[in-house]
Amino acid sequence: HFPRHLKWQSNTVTFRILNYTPDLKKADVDRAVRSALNVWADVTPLVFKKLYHGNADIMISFGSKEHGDYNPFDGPDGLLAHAYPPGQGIGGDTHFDEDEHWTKDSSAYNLFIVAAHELGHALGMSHSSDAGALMYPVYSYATGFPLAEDDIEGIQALYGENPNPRKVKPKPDAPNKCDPMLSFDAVTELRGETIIFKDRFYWRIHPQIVEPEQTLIKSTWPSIPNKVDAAYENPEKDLVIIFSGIRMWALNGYNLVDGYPKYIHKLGLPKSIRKIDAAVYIRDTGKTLFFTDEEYWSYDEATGTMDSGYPRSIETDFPGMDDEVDAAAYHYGYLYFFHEHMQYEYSYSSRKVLRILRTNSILNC
Amino acid sequence: VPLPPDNTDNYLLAEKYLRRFYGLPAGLQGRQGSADAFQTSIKEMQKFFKLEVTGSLDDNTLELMKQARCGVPDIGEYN
Repeated sequence: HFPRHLKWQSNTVTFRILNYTPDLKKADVDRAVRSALNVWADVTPLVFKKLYHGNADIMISFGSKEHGDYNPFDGPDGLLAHAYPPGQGIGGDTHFDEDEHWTKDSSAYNLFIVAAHELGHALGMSHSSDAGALMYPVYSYATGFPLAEDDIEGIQALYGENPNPRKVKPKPDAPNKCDPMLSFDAVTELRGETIIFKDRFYWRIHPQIVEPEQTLIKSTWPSIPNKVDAAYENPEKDLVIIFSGIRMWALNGYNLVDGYPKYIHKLGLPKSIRKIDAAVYIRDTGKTLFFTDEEYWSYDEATGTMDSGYPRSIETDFPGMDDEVDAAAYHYGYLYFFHEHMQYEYSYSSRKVLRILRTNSILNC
Repeated sequence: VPLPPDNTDNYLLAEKYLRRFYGLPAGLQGRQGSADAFQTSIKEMQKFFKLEVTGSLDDNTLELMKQARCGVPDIGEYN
């Protein structure tokens, strides 16, 4: 919240749209603003009433550079919009930078998403440090209901719950790297950095930086799904392959490779396989191991074919390991299997598990 | 290796960013005062965004400062 927990004293809040961006039809702007207000109305007792004349609590306008409040915008990109906390006069007013290109899709800055964020300020919400929350200060595009648990908790602390709640599906908060029960969705290397996928986010670990960096998957790769099942790097080809369901994507650095996504069955997996749990490239052999349920497959990267004699049992071939795997990584002769909140360091030469650690020890916890 | 590029632009960008969003004081405070205030503000920003708190303008911090965002400060009163 803002200092002094500023809020509107009445649950009926008025708004007025003073002018419109030429980027969108008037009806699209009206719809974006109304939808943005409904997001907050869905989880509180707040009711929003539109005015067409005179002073409203929330005055919405588009302007560029210096636009009358001594808080100038800065041209394209950078600052997108701002809004003032509840109060008299300029309090509640919401301004959008007209030098941005406003859209109703993901092609530029989505007006609905930015409006929902700014109207949060107009209702008394300050910025959240949770990267998955709508009130996080940095722009990112997402579909679905935009509020996370963090946002809902914050607005309900000011106004209470909606007495006639609509069924909404809030986004979960960002995973906590020091949660002792943390599990991973996928782990891969990417040009010397380690990338760990969990829910809608990924952590990036640089060998020379102690603190991992957490980012929304969609912020970096908008066309990759919100949930990643498995990932691995083939350093010889300088490619990272990402798996989600029956599809896979290829990345060259941080760029998506043309021609993807493709079906995972192109690798030679039977059509009965609907998901890969984990994947890891073994540099010493040139093979990639794919783990599905309690079995694994071996893929020859040089020939682009599955090795014969597979699938084989994980438990049989990797003694000491659990029977299922969430994620896998390979470093200097050791395979690291991640399953639930534990990771197993498996030695290829000794053919046994040498160490068992917590999964999140890799995140400096 | 090639000489690093002139970092003046990056510093100015960071200073503007911290002034707007983290209350970095403007105006003359003496060399030591300015350096301390800058470092304190950068640390506050790094802590907010869950970056490694170095107090210096590293690549990750600079990259985040360049991202499109809301104009409301991240700390303090806004009126």
